[in-house]
Amino acid sequence: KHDSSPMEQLTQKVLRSYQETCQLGSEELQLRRWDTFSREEICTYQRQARPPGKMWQRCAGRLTEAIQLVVEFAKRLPGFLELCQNDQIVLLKAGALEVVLVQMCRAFNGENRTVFFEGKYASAELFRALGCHEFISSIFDFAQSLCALHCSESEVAFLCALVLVNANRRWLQDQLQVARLQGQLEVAFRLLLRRTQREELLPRLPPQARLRALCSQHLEQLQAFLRLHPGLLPSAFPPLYRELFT
Amino acid sequence: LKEKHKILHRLLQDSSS
Repeated sequence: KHDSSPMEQLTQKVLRSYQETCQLGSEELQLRRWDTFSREEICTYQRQARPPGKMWQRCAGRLTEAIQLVVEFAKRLPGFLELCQNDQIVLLKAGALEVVLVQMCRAFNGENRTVFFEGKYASAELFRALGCHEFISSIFDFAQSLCALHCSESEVAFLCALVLVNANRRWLQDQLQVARLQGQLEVAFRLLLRRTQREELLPRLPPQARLRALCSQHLEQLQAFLRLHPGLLPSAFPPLYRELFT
Repeated sequence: LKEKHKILHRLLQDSSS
């Protein structure tokens, strides 16, 4: 009886969309959470990343792969492809990186501040060659704060869906339709939290502004990097990354 | 917007992925 309710069906679809488009399963990520890069491996990484932009290119590549999966997640979300094409693009352009940042909490070990990157867990030190240590620290801080909430897979799935389906994004054509979908997702999320006795999660979630600030910082850092290395574009970064961020 | 985001638009249209 419970399973047949429309909201329960929506919950199952959101979770399935999310699981079908995850790069790595949470069990595998948990099993490998102490498999960290050694000091020597970090040095090798930093040597390899020495030519200007090598590490930026590498990270942009990984980020683009993650964003492609966010697009697939969006396509599987109930109601998303029924939105007009303009609004699908607006929501993804504004929200794809935010979704990746939320998903990062699954691949983050808060006990030693490392994140899963190219096969192992890496400390912020590995990303030093990017030349934006403060920004990387802010991302790690965000992941740590989300990690501390110990979200279930269903909760992360809804957080991602609600980051994406946000009727407050600028340039939406049919704001009402996006708001309707957002409302349905919010109701299903609240029902899930009530059922699992996790209602305390909502007030503890990081504010939306924090995600927005991280995305703005990413753009600022990218622009600063491009100013320093004007010859690198257009070939250095994946086409989708360029389309979204430059 | 579609013109400016051809890759994103194509990914959204691609039903095989």
